[in-house]
Amino acid sequence: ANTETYLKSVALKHMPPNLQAVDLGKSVQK
Amino acid sequence: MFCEKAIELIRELQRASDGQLPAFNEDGIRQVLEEMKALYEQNQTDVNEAKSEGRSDLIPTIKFRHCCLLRNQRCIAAYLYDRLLRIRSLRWEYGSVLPTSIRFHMCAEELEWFNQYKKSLATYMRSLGGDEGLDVTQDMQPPK
Amino acid sequence: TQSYLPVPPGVGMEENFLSLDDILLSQEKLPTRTECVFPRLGFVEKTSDTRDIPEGTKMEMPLWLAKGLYDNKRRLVSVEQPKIYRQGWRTVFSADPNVVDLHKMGPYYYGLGSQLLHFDSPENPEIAQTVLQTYIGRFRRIMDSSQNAYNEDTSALVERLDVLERSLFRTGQIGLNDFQRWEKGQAS
Repeated sequence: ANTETYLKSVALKHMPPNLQAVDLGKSVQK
Repeated sequence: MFCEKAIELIRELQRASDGQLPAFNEDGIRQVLEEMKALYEQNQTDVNEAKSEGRSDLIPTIKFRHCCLLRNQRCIAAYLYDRLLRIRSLRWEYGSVLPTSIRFHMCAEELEWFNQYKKSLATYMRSLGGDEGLDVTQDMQPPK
Repeated sequence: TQSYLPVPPGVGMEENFLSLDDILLSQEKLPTRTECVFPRLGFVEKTSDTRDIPEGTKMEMPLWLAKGLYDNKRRLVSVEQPKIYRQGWRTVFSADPNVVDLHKMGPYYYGLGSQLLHFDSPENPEIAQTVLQTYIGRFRRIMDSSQNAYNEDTSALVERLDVLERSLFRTGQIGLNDFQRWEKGQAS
């Protein structure tokens, strides 16, 4: 939640509407 | 070429070896966001034209710009996320009070993130070892 | 710092979305050809009358863009193999993989070779096999040199290694140094 809040406030909310979400599951090593 | 500024952000972090935290590149982020806005608006125009006038020949260009938008998004997310990993490691290396020189390299949101991280870690450590809690950031080396 | 654990690169043909290494790998350029017109993107030829990229334009395109545009059914771009992955060089690698300067010819020889497999080509099985056998053929020397170079300048040992191999060498050195510290009673 902390990380999501950070990403949203710094960058994601300033991006185009269809690009404002990043799946943090992608940060987990595959 | 699109996405040049975005890859510069990544290179900047890659050059900062061994987890050091360079200054937050607010200007770089702003430029990438501006490029994303321009690409999106151009695509909106072309999508509308493709729909209303049957210009299916615009589809490759729309796709091209969409790839650039995704690339910029990825670079920004990775840049910010990697900085958080470096900031997180600072808690373990320096303790809960960071040197001023490092704090100067952080933006306000990163300082806030660090404060929240400290609280999460403290809550977790209090939950260990019965009533007293356990400071897992101490004794990082095994005893002799 | 030991506590900094960056998002690692993906394995094989996979990329990790937030990995800095994978982002830099995907910035590598591939020789491509446009298979249709790209209207209104004309930055390639500033002097041309139209602002379009014409069909049949040859250009060096970053991997991330080539992957994004590549589609088997709807041909927007076609991708050529870089020289290092073609038959001539594959023969060199099969003769002796240790002679090649993979930093100069790469530096992402294994990573880019793996990513090339996303683009359909009848040579893909041979490319995959060459990349794998090259790694196997060079691994032993990298491991040996990383375990025998203690407290010395290693620049000559790594200068001909690709990015993955340098990472491997570093891992070997960390293990060696940790072991030496433990032997000297400095690990507590």
